[in-house]
Amino acid sequence: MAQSSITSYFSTR
Amino acid sequence: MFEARLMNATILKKILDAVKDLLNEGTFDCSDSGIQLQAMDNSHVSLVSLTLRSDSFDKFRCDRNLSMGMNLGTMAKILKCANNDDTVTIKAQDNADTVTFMFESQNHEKVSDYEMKLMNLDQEHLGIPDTDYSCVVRMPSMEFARICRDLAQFSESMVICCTKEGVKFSASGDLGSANVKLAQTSNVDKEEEAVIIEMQEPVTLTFACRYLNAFTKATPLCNQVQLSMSADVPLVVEYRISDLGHIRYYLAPKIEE
Repeated sequence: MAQSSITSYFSTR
Repeated sequence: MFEARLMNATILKKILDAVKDLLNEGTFDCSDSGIQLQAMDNSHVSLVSLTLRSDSFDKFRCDRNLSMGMNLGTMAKILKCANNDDTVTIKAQDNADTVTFMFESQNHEKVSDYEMKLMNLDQEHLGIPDTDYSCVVRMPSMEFARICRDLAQFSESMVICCTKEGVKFSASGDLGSANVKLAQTSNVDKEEEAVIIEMQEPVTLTFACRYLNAFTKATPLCNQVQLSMSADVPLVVEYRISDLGHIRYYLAPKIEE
């Protein structure tokens, strides 16, 4: 399993 | 001019304990609605979102929106200088480069103030979409902390599987494997001891134990914790902070390589 990044789910405002 | 007062330093100390393992620094955004902090940990795996509502402070004044970048390690050191039952007042002038923490003893005979330099933090703000989660679990926060601590001995990651029967936490590694199943509480005598599951669809997700264990540093803030999960989106671990607000931790799942 690989750790995903939180930035790949939430967009930059 | 910004001024926020709490009659009791304990809650602020607990909030700092709940974030300082994940974050070295953070920007406190202050407006007349309250104080918000949103920051990712250094490796951008988790996000901390803290909301404190202005109407729950004993005094709150914010003439202009203000963003204060603070070193959380330093802030924690300063808060250690307060007694638990001291009144805390956080003060800053508009466009100031410092913030002042003032502690006042209950008998008003000791007043101390600590000034801290503010930092210019170039932090990304993330937009968190409104999500209808497939599973929402409410459970005692101590129980969640215990499970995270126990299962971390077996593996770096933990599988959380939620069905209508209950929620199962599993970890397996070279030493062996561990499974903890919690059924929904049938008879709720004490609300803070209940396990309550609202499920639309069953969900199975894998998360890094290290982050879950860091989130459980918020356990002293609330008797209950809420876990919200949907397939392929970050887990939300939420602790309410009495009537003051909440702290939410978002954790990106582990995915198949």
